This record gives sequence, C-alpha cells and structure tokens, in this order.
Amino acid sequence: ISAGFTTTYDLVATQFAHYFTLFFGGGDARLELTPPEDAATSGIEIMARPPGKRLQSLALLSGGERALTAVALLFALLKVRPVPFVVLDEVDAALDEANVGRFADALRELASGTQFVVVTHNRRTIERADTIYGVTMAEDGVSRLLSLRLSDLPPDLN
Amino acid sequence: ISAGFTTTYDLVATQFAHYFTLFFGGGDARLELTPPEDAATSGIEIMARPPGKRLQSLALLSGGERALTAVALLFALLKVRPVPFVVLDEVDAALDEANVGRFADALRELASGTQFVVVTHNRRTIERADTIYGVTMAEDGVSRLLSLRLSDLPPDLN
Amino acid sequence: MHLRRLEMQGFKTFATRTVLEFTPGMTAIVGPNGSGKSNTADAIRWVLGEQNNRNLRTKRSEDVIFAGSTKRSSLGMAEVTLVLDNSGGWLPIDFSEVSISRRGYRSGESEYLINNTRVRLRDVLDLLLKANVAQDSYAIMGQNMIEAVLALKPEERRVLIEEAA
Amino acid sequence: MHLRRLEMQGFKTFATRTVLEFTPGMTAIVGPNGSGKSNTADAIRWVLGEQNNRNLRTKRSEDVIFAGSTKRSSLGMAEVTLVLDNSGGWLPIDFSEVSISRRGYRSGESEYLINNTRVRLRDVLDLLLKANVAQDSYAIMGQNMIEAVLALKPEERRVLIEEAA
Ligand SMILES: Nc1ncnc2c1ncn2[C@@H]1O[C@H](COP(=O)(O)OP(=O)(O)OP(=O)(O)O)[C@@H](O)[C@H]1O
Ligand SMILES: Nc1ncnc2c1ncn2[C@@H]1O[C@H](COP(=O)(O)OP(=O)(O)OP(=O)(O)O)[C@@H](O)[C@H]1O
Ligand SMILES: [Mg+2]
Ligand SMILES: [Mg+2]
Repeated sequence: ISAGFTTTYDLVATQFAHYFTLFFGGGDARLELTPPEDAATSGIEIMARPPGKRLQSLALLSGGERALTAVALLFALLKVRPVPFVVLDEVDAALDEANVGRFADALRELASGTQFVVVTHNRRTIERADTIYGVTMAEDGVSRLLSLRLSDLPPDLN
Repeated sequence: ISAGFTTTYDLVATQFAHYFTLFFGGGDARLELTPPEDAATSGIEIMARPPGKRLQSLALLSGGERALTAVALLFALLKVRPVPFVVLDEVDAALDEANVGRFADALRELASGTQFVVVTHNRRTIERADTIYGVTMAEDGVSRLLSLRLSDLPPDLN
Repeated sequence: MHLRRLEMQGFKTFATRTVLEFTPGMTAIVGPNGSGKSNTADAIRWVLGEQNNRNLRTKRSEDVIFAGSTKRSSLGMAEVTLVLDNSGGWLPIDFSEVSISRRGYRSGESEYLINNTRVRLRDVLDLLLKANVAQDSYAIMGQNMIEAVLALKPEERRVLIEEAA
Repeated sequence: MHLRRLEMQGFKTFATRTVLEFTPGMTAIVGPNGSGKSNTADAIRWVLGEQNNRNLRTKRSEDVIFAGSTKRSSLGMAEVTLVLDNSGGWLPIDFSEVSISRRGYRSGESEYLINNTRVRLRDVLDLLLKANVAQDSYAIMGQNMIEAVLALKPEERRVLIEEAA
C-alpha cells in the first residue's frame, strides 16, 4: 500500500508542478509531506510561488490564485488516473482574464485526448469550445436548451 | 434578552424579504425559526422563492441564487445595525449580468447614505462607482495603485 | 469512450424532454443564474448512479423530479438517458454504443437500464468502475469543488492521493 | 462618518507608500488576481485593530509585513493610516478629522496612534465600538464571506442576529 501511495504521490506531485506553471504562466509549486514524511498518516502541504513572488503556503494566496492552484491539483489527479470525460462546473469563476486565457488554452490541449463538458460564464473559455449550449429559463420555471454560436453571445459576456 | 432578539429578528426578517425581492427583481423569501420557535436555541432557516419558481430551502438553489440570497441577508443585517462604511470584497462574483445589474443599482441607492468600497471584477458594478482604483502588480511583487476612469477599462472586462 | 448524447425529461428544471448532443472535444454550457446549467451536470451524475443527496443538491431522492413552478404542476417521474460512444472498448460490454438510463419515482424508487434492458444499480456501477468513471474519480467537478479542495486539511488531501492510487 | 484616505507602506504587497483617496459614495477597486485588492481590505481591518490571523489571511502576525519578492528584499515594518471624516460627530472625539495608525514590526509588536498620539489597542477598539465599526459589525465583508454565510447552520445563523441586536 505504502509503495503504491509513494508512486502515485510522486506522479501527482510532478503533474501538479507542471500544471501550476502552465496555468500561472510561470512560477512554481510543490506538494510536501508533513512530518514525519514516512508516516502512513502524514498530510500533504501545498506550497506555491506565483510568478515574481516568494514561495508560501496556499493559505496566503489571493482568491484567484488559490482557485487556480486547486484546479492544477485536480488536473494532476486526472492525469495520473485518466478518465474518459470530465464535467467542469464553473471552476474558472474566480479567475481574471489572463488566468482564464491560460486555463482555457490548457483545456483546449487536453481536449484532444479527453472530452470536456464545461459550465462557464467566461468568454475565453467559451471561445475554445467546439459546441456551445445556452440554457435559459422562461417564467414557467422550465429550462430550455439552445444550440449557440459564439456570435450569438453578447460581446460583453464575462 | 429574548425580547431584544425577537425585535431584531423581526426587523432583519423584514429587511431580508425586502432586499431579496429587490435583488432578484421579483420572487420572495423569508426567514423561519426552526421548531420550537420560542426556544432560546432555535435556529434560523432560510426559505427562498426566486421569480417563477417554488419556495424551497436555500440548499436547493443555484450557485448564483445562493450568493445573492446571502448578500440580501448581509444587507438586512447592515440595515438593522447601520455602519458608516462598508467594504465588499467580490460579493458579486457568482452573479450573472442581470443579477449584477440589480445588485449594483441597489448599491448605488444605498451609497447615498452609506459609504461603500467595493472590490469587483464586474463592469456593471464598476459603472456605478464614483471613484475607480486599479491595482496592478509588476514583476517585482509590489502592488501599485492607479486612479482610473471607466473609459480606461477594457470593453470586455467581466 | 466519450459522451454522445444526454436526454432529460422531468429531471429538476428540465420538465420537458431535452436532448444535448456532445462533441468529442469540448462542449460549453452557458446561461444565467438558476437557468439549469448545474442541473445538467447533476443529471449526468444521477444517471451514472449517484445515491448521495449531498452530491445532487437535494434533500430527499424525490427532489430530482420536477417539482412544479408558479405556472406548472409537478411531475411524477424523472428520466435521464446518457448515450456513450464505446467504439474504443473502454466499457467491457460488446456494444459500440451504450445507453444508460435511470428513472426516478416519487416513491423514492429508481429503475436502471443499460441498452434498454432493466438492470440493477450495481450493474451500472460495476460497468463504470471498470471504465474509471466511478463516483470518486473526479470525472465531475461540481460548482463548489474548488472550495472543497481548498478547505481540505493536509490529512484529507492525502486521501485524495490514496484514492487515485 | 466616512473614510477619507488610506495610506499603506510595507503592508503585504504595498511595499512602497501608497495612498487611496475615497469619495463619500462608492469607490471600486479592480485588478487582476493577486494584484493586491483584498490586501487593501486587509489593511483597513488591520489598522482598525484586527488581531485574528484568520481574518487577515496570515499565519503569524509578521506576515502582514512585506516579505520580499524575487526582485526585492523584505521590509522590517508595516504601517497603515486610515483618515476618517468625523464632521458628523460619529466618533466620540472632538476632531472633525480623525487619523488612526498602526505600525507592525517583525517582533510581533504593534503600535497604535490616534491623531499621531500613541495610544493602546483598547483605545482604538473603544473608539470604534461606539461608532458601530466593531469587528463583528459586518462593515468589512471578505472574499469568502458569502461562502461562510451559506455554510452556517441554523443555530449559527441565530448568532448573527443576536450580534446585531
Ligand atoms: N426538482 C426541481 N423542480 C423544479 N426546480 C428545481 C428542482 N430542483 C432544482 N430546481 C431549481 O433549479 C434551479 C437551480 O438550477 P441550476 O443549479 O442548474 O442553476 P445554474 O444554471 O447552475 O445557475 P448558477 O449560474 O447560479 O450556478 C434552482 O432555482 C432550483 O430551485
Ligand atoms: N507580506 C507579504 N509580502 C509579500 N506578498 C504578500 C504578503 N502577503 C500577501 N502577499 C501576496 O499578496 C497576494 C494576494 O493579494 P490579494 O489577496 O490582495 O489579491 P487580489 O487582488 O485580491 O486577487 P484576487 O482577485 O485573486 O482575489 C498573494 O500573491 C500573496 O502572496
Ligand atoms: Mg450552477
Ligand atoms: Mg481578492
């Protein structure tokens, strides 16, 4: 069991560092085992260094930085234990334009091997989709679905 | 003590119902005391009915509906126990355009009696501000502040 | 394996029959607050056998059935069908296209079907387990997933890794 | 009473002296992730006497002092001044303009000043308590306030009302 954990842990740690730097366009991050590192109950600490800043614990980062770091960890888990399709519900909500752009680029690349269904308000994420569905609710409390093109969306959509 | 609680509770409940309908552009909501209602330890349940829908508990609402309901409760508390200034940090993050619009209109009205400092990514909220400050970070990890006009902001800002 | 099509009827706010066709790459779902986007994600979870009300944002199992609105009365059944492309053989079942269906009634009972044949819940779960689409495999990241991940204590994060092992 | 001006130097990412002038109505603060927006809100909390690290997103009290970056070395002190318009007499102190300052050092010590006179923390807290700007009066709604309010159990919500009474 412990060997299996160590192998998986190393793989996830490597992927996490990779996705963090990809999403942030720089910087680095790592997972650390809390002491004693060889215990079967040691926890996992997340240390992150956004570009230009110093390494610090996850708790000290901004709202958007924390969200993007969490997404990097989730994607690392998906890479280590691949799934055929992924449904993401507004994971990009807290991200500014630049971060959404990098995140959406990464999604686009991953989408060649994994199918993504992404609920989002962000135009940059929507721009990279192959298919767009709009959901609306009329006054009768019933959801209706429409197939949309990018050009159907208002220009100032988030 | 109990009488003080009941009076405050009634005031907050009334204001909460008012702000909910204002923010949602319709519908209604209420606070309910969990049984036994006269106990000194009974809790407060939140029942909400967005426009066109049925009354249900807060847990069943959407992400944005929950956020807006929470803001309505916080504003009700502020109304009952007024403060001279309020700092809001991205409370409108989960709201779609229509909800942000109504929320920002309500802010604008309240701002005539209370000072607001609002951290936001939403253009509709920014449009109603008297003063806009932009914060940026250069590669040296130091924040810098700029006074901005609405026209300085990129058109597709969230 | 990828998703081909999702059909919903009577599921949460999808009172009338609704069909989503997916592409193999990336599908985006957009719309205002409360319009039904997360309900669509819930439908995928539900048809894949989700039993935990917390993960479906419901209090009782019958809450997934359209409860009516100010203009419509409630319905008695929810039905969701997910059609999967299996030409890669990801699912250990000899069909290039697999449809999984679930019907839920106000009594709390659910019926499950694979390619229109009645099966038990465990047949659906076993099939998906082998395809790595089990409930804890992060195939579906809900709207509060980020918050939940950030709130984990170090020991709880270890569990995430252990589940991926 | 309203805020007139906020001056920060050495506070978190505001390594160099920064001045914000507020208007009586509504001031918006915008910018990319991690640029310093929430740090500005933290500065207001901090100068008003916040002691709880959790509310300042710090682990130790010295974490509010600029810790350096890849291009700059860390500083030894953080200083924040908040200037308030008191022409309405909201604060029970005989000045039409009141400035509250706090300096924090790496030793963990803080100094407090009201109108440039050294005072104790409790003098600052007493002054603000009478103006209804006490720590629990919801004058400052942080970035996870919505989540926190939604996560409250019914008994915990009661406490919100009791504090407002
Ligand atoms: N069984 C049901 N019958 C009728 N309405 C329901 C049912 N279950 C949930 N709803 C309604 O569905 C709405 C939530 O929809 P959903 O969570 O899909 O919104 P959303 O599009 O994801 O919005 P957001 O952008 O705010 O996250 C709520 O208003 C809720 O009242
Ligand atoms: N003492 C310090 N010295 C240097 N940098 C610090 C210090 N304290 C916090 N930071 C940095 O400040 C950044 C967070 O800034 P802040 O929370 O103000 O961002 P924000 O503008 O609110 O972003 P978001 O839109 O993501 O919420 C983090 O990157 C953190 O590393
Ligand atoms: Mg949603
Ligand atoms: Mg912030």
